[in-house]
Parts: sequence; structure tokens; C-alpha cells
Amino acid sequence: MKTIAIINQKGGVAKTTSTINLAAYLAIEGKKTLIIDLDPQGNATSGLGVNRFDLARCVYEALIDGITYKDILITTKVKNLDLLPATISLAGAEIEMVNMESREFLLRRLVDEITGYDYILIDCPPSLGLLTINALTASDQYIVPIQCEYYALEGLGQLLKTINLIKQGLNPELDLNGALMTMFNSTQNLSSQVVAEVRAFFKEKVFDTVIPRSVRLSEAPSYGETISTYAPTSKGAIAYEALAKEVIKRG
Amino acid sequence: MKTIAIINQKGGVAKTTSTINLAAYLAIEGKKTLIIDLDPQGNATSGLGVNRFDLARCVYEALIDGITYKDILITTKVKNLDLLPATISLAGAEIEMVNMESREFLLRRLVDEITGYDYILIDCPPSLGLLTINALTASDQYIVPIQCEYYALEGLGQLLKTINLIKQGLNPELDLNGALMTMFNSTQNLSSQVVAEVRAFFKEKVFDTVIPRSVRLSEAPSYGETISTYAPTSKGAIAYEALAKEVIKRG
Ligand SMILES: Nc1ncnc2c1ncn2[C@@H]1O[C@H](COP(=O)(O)OP(=O)(O)OP(=O)(O)O)[C@@H](O)[C@H]1O
Ligand SMILES: Nc1ncnc2c1ncn2[C@@H]1O[C@H](COP(=O)(O)OP(=O)(O)OP(=O)(O)O)[C@@H](O)[C@H]1O
Ligand SMILES: [Mg+2]
Ligand SMILES: [Mg+2]
Repeated sequence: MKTIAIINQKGGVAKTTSTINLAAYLAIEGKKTLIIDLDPQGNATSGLGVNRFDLARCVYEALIDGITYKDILITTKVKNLDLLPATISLAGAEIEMVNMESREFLLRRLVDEITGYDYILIDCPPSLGLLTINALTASDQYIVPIQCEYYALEGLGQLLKTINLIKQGLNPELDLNGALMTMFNSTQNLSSQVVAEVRAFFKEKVFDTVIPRSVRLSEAPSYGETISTYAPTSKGAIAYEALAKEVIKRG
Repeated sequence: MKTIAIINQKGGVAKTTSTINLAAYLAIEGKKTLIIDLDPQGNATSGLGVNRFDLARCVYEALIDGITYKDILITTKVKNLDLLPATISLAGAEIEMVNMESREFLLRRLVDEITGYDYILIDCPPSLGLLTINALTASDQYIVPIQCEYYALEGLGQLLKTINLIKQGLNPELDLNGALMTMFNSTQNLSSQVVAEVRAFFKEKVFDTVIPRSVRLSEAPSYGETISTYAPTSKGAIAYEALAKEVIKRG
């Protein structure tokens, strides 16, 4: 089993879109996959067609009250893909966690109970607070989606600094799975410039697959579907399928 | 003087882009304007062409060490537009503020010292943590940029809940200036659907001006320029100019 955190404190870079659609194609490749929605906005939960307001419990209760993950597990419409959902109650978690014992390891304890999956993907909020720290402490690897835009490069230094702190103290095994370029706009020079800078920085750790900007990707969640069922021949679907194959190859 | 917080915990919805370009056109209209960059990513600072690594001090020192705002004040290339910058040191502020006396009022104390401006705009990070709470406590009004995408509607409930809590306790005068639709894509049905839902929710509080998706807007910060100097006849520039006039009219 491999646990991968999808992180970047810059907002709107396609963390949720990448979590959902990479997970969908890992599942289609026959890998048993679990998504953990660790963002209080619950976009991964609603993007998979789950009505958050119907849920009595979510990741919050598993983290704070210690209920078992099986009590909140949801099977999605995609074969081999399950979800641990988030609701608005998760918004209060960070403040409550501050004063809890082993506050950085609450998610690790939960993940250590989980069996029967090939991949666990954790969708993170756009911050480097306790929820994201919990995700990094609970993971073997992390993937950094990077939007092909100017501001995308700004926060990378801060992100890597935080990760190094976690590697020194909380999780020495933590390793970069890859940097993923997202929302590439082939008509814009800026996109190519950002890709070139990221490749110079992360070298071979940048995925060969670059996710293009594609309207279909932003429409799919409004139908509660992954791109693999909503528009399987679109350029966004083809890209996430190629990404899944690269992630599996990286072993 | 009017202080307006630009907030939305959803990431990548154009908080920074709206702060910079609205401020630029308020300044062009002859209003003395100050931007406070309250996001540790410092995108408003770098988007205005300021090299964050050159700065010895920033908003962090004014909040935590109590130095006066004049010690960190930067005049920008745009006449009538000044900046209180953010650097990476601001990333540590939230954790330090948790145990400080009147931790929600640290920015308010700073803003109460400031004179000589018609508008102060505060760019916030994509979260509802202590930095954003400080911004809401220090402001007379707030503007909510909302991306014309499906996930945009998800977090509004949580945002308004947090604002009501602040109105009850910390800042009863806090008032919505307006909801601003951003990155409108006229070729996509989804965009029009989101606008219709937001107008049904916020009614006349939604600005008439809708900001279109425009490549020029995402290029301008890579040159350290506002849209008013980078591409003054582009549709993004025309939209932010119209927005500034609407904000002034709202009084
Ligand atoms: N390749 C793409 N092409 C077009 N739109 C995209 C693409 N990837 C993501 N989007 C859209 O861009 C917006 C931001 O993506 P998403 O919400 O996945 O980012 P995020 O990093 O999870 O945001 P947050 O920081 O708020 O968690 C969404 O509306 C999404 O539908
Ligand atoms: N109208 C627009 N058309 C095209 N691109 C835009 C537009 N507005 C913003 N952008 C681009 O979209 C990205 C997100 O915008 P921005 O960084 O301003 O959002 P934000 O809400 O401040 O993000 P964060 O949540 O990380 O603070 C940036 O790369 C920006 O250049
Ligand atoms: Mg997300
Ligand atoms: Mg911003």
C-alpha cells in the first residue's frame, strides 16, 4: 500500500481535480484506491457526487473522536475507488487539534489501521496548517500540483521548507513522488516558461505528463463524475490516464 | 477612509488579482489607496514588482513586534498606490498569534494608526485562520471574489458562518461591500449557471461588473505590473476599471 499526499498551499492549482482523476484512473488500472478528503471545503467529496449534507460523520470524527474508518467509508460510482469524506465539521478540527496529544499523528493512526488498498490519496487544503502536516506525517510520498502561472513558483520554497522540517522530525521516510504541471495553456508563452523553470528546479521528478487546461475537467464535478466517465476521450482524461500509468511505473 | 478585506477560503479565485487591479484603478480615480498583503505567499507584494527577498521587514514585524507601519511602507510604481508587503516570515505568524493577548485585534491596532488614505485593501490567504480573522476584525467591509466554477459555491456557507461569528463578537460594523464574479468564460454554460446562482443568493450585493477570463491578467504579475499599465485596453483592464467605479459609487 502506498499513501500519497496531494499538497500545495497555493490555492486553486488543481489539487482536488488531480486527486479525483488520478484516483479514478488508478482504479481503472485495477488498483484498489482510497481518497481521504482532508479539506474542510469537501470538494473531493462533492466532486465524487456525494452530498455532504447527508453525512452524519466524516474524517473529523475519525480524527478527533477516534471512530474507525470503516464507519465513514463510502464506495463511489467508480469500481475500486472508495472515499473517506469531509464535511463542514472538519473546519473546526485544526483549532481543536492544536491542544491534543500527538496532534501531528492523528491521521497517521487512522491510516495505519487501513488495509486492502494499493493506493491512498489525501486531498489537502490550501495551507500548511495542522491538517496538511497530518497528511505529510501519514504519507509515504507527496505529489505537488503546480499551475502553469506566474504565482505558482512563489510558494514552492516555503512548501519545501515545511516538508524538510517534517522529514527531520515527524516522518523521515517522506519522499517526493513528483511535481505535476497543471492547467497548461499551449497558446500562452507564460505556461511554457513556468514549465521550463519547474523542470530546472525539480529535474527528473517532474512528471512527463502535463495536464492541459480543459473545460471538461471543470464541468465534470458539477455532475458528480470523474473525467473518466464524464468525458473519457477529452484531452484532460487522456492526460490523467497517462499520469496514472506514470505513478504506477514510479513504483 | 474605508478598509475592505478581500476574502474567500477557496483557493485561486482571484483574491490577489482583484486586490491589485481594483487598487490600481481606485488610485487612477484619484483615491489614495493602500494594499496590505496578509498572505504569507506574498503574491500581492511580488505582483506589484517588489522583490520580497530584498525586504528586511514586513507586515509580520508590524503585527508581532509592534513596529509602526511607516517603517515597512512601500510606494509602488502606480501613483496614489502604496503597499505594506508580506514575506515568508509571515508564515510563522498564525502559530505565534494563537497565544498572544487580543490575538484577533493585532491588525486592527495597526490599521487604527494609519491616516491619509481613502481606501485600504487587505489581500487574504485561502483559509479562515487567524490572519483572515484579523483582516475581518480590522475592516469596515469585505469583498468576496467568486470564480465562475462549480466548486466556487461550496465554501460560501462556511465563509458566511465565520463572518456572522465575527459580526456578533469582534466587529459588529462589518458589512458586505459586494460579491465579485471572476474568470467568467463566456463560452462555458457552467459560468452563466454559477453567476445565476450567486445572484439568487447575494441579490443586489453582486457587482454588475463581471471579470472575464483574460490571459493578460495572468501575465501582468510576471512583469510586476498592474493591468492598468500592462494592458490598459484589455477586457480584464476594462472590467477592473468599471469595478473601481462601482466600489466608489457604493460609497
Ligand atoms: N486542467 C484544468 N483545466 C480547466 N480547469 C481546471 C483544470 N484543473 C482544475 N480546474 C478547475 O480549476 C479550479 C481549481 O481547481 P481545484 O479546485 O481542483 O484546485 P485546488 O488546488 O484543489 O483548490 P483549493 O486550493 O481551493 O483546494 C476548479 O474550478 C477546477 O474545476
Ligand atoms: N480573470 C482572470 N483571467 C485569467 N487568469 C486569471 C484571472 N484572475 C486571476 N487569474 C490567474 O488565476 C490564478 C489565481 O488567481 P489569484 O492568485 O489572484 O487567486 P487567489 O484567490 O489570490 O489565490 P490564493 O487562494 O492562492 O491566494 C493566478 O495565476 C492569476 O494570474
Ligand atoms: Mg481543493
Ligand atoms: Mg492570493
